[in-house]
Amino acid sequence: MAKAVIAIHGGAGALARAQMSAEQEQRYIEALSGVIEAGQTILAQGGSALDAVTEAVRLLEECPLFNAGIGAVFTRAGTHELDACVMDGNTLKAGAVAGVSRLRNPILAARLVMEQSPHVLLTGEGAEQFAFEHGVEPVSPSLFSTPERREQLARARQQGETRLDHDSGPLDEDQKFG
Amino acid sequence: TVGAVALDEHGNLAAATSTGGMTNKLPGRVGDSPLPGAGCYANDASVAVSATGTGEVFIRTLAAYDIAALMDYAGLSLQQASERVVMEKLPALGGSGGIIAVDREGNVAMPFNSEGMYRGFGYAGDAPCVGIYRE
Repeated sequence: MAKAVIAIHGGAGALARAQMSAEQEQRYIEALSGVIEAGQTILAQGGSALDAVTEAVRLLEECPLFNAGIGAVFTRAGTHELDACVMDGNTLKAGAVAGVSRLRNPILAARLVMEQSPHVLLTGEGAEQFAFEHGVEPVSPSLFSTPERREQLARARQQGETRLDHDSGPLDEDQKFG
Repeated sequence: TVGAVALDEHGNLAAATSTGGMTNKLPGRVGDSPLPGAGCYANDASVAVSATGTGEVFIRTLAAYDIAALMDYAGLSLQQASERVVMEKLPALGGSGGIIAVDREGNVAMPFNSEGMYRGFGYAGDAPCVGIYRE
C-alpha cells in the first residue's frame, strides 16, 4: 500500500519574483506548510483523503493570502462570488457550489451538497439556502474583502482586464507601454 | 484559487478546489473550480486533480478529467499525463496555470506553465515540501 500523501496549491499566475519580498515569500511558505501539516496529521491518524482535502481547503479559505474565502478577488461589480467543489474518488460522488457570497467556507457547503443532497452543483441563492437549512451560519459578504484585493480590482478596472489570481501586481517599467 | 488532493492509507483518492474567480470578472461568471472534471476530479482507479488558472480553458479541455483519461486509456504515467495537459494542451488554447495531482501509488505531480504556483505536498510523517517558483 502506498504511503498517504497530501498536495495543495494556493493559485497560479504570472506573479513576478522581483515583486515578491523575502518577507512576503516567507509568509506564503509558512501558510502553505501549516496547511500541509494539518492534512498530514489527518492522514497519519488514519483519516480519509476526503477529510484531509476538505480541511486543507477550508484552512486555505481562511487565509487572506489566497484567492478563496477570506481574501477572494472582486467581481466587476465590486462583489464576491465564490465557487468550490469536492470529489470523492472512491465513490465518484461530487458536490459543488457556485456564485455564493454568504458562506464563510464554500468547500464545506460543497461537501454538504455531496453528502446531503441528490445533486452535484448548486448555485447562488439556492446553494446558500441549502447550506443555511443544514446549519451553516450566514456571513456578511464583506468578510471576504481585503484592501489588497480592492486595489487589484481598481488596477484591473483601470486597464479594462480580468486577471488571474496573482497577475494583478503593480506594473513594472517593462510593462508600461505608451 | 486553492486546492488539495490526497491519497489515504486505505488507497482512496479525493480532490477539492475553491476560488474567488478572476479579478474584475463579470458577475455570474463561473470558472472551472466548481466543475467536476474541469477544475476538480478524483476517481477510484487512477488520480485526484485540482486545477488553477484560466478557468475557461480548463472547462473547454476538461483538463482534470483529461489527465485521468490519458492515464486510464493511453497508459501514461501521472507525470506524463499532467505534463501533456498543462504544458501542451492548455497553452495551445491560451490557458495559463497549473494543476496538482496524486495517483494511487502516491506519486505527486505539480506542473504549471505560469511564472509560479503556490504549492506543496507532504507524505504522512515526513516534513512538508513547499515551493512557489520553478526551483
